[in-house]
Amino acid sequence: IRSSDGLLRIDLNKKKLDKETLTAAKLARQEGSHLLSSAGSRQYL
Amino acid sequence: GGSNDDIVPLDNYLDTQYYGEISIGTPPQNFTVIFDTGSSNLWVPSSKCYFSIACYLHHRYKSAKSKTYKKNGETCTISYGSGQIAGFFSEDNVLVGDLVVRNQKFIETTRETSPTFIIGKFDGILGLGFPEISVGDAPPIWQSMKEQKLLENDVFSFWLNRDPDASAGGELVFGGVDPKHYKGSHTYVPVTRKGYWQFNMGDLLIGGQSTGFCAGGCAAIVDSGTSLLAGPTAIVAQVNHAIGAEGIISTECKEVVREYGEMILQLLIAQTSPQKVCTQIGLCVFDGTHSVSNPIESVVEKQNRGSDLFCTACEMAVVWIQNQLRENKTKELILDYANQLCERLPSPNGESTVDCHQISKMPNLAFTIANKTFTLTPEQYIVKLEQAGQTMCISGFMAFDIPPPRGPLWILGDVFMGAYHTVFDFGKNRIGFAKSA
Repeated sequence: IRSSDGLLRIDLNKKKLDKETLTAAKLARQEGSHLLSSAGSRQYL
Repeated sequence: GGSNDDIVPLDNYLDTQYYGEISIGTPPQNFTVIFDTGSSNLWVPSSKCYFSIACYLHHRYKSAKSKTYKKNGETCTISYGSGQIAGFFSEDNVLVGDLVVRNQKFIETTRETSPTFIIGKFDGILGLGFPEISVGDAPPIWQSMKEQKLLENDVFSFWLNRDPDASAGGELVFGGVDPKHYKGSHTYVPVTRKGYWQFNMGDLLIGGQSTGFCAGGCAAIVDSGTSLLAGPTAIVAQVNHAIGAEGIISTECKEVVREYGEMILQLLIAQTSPQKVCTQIGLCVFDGTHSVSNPIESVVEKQNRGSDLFCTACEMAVVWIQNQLRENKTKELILDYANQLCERLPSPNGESTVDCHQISKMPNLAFTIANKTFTLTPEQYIVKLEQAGQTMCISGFMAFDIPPPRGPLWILGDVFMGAYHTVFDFGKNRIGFAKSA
């Protein structure tokens, strides 16, 4: 909420990391790198 | 893609920890989004998304129920991780905190083809990168805020709470910085390439010692949509060695050290430019700026893959050996160290586990930014995970190699942003870091 100091504050929630989501993230990234390498000369990350 | 399609591959968001609430439309429809400095579009699932499970598990935007909705209809596709999001642009008022951003262009997704968005606790993503990487030229929300003169100062800042027991996850502040959440003053660096929040970073020090590879400077991007830190394999292997993290053994690396280690050593002692050492040995060719694997062998795919590995291993060995030479180590010690590092190579895109009981014995690591050191203690760079009621520890460093000219590149995710309160100054195109409080 915007306060008297003129700042707009947004609260962030936090989710605990767990092994399963990290493993899934790793697999997703590996898939992603295949996509990127097949994209050839695209300059994206 | 089609003429009206923009395709920009993004990071995946499975390992993201921090998210917050926004509303779209009148009356407001609430969505949980990741505030992501590594992308620039705002998207949420659409009520017109019928064939993706992820859409049914999350809040969906219903344009028919919003009095302030404006049709756009331009289609778009965003590639990320293992799948794609497809949808179309719409415009509506977006409520961020108590601030109404009018006529914000955003994507209503109609297809989400990845488990990422089924598992994710968030409905969509709010990109805080630059317009240069925005699909469909949609302005990022900070740009709309600026144009509509909604902010006191043209900045936003992140405080991420790393206290595992605290209920508050963190705070994103638009229009300034919250003095409660940092100590001292910020060190600012200019944005060197717009798109991502990219700047030039220097060396990584392990226990005060240089790791060499980025001593001459490496690019770095600050990415709130990534949990860990990702950087060049040659450095992450040294981190792994220093903290006892598991790694994969590279036979090519060991072979290079065994067969060519002494030659590399001699060439470096003879003041050969480090960039040309692997070329002189014949494992790489020099393209004028840096070494690349030998293209002559590229006609045989298998050989080419092999020569790539030997060239990469050689380049890493050169950095490691050069670094050890600076410390006046003996030949035997240097080659032994390089051989040990070959057993600590991080698996690409993988995390490395460490012994939780050894955290107090691990060294501090420090990034050099604007000639100042930004230290990370082991408690800050080791991430604790819960698995089946047991705590396991992983290194916050992952290997991620981007070739020149774009790389080598560091991605500073939540592990770094948790330790350092970060200011994104789009008025002056600079990024500021101060110790988090």
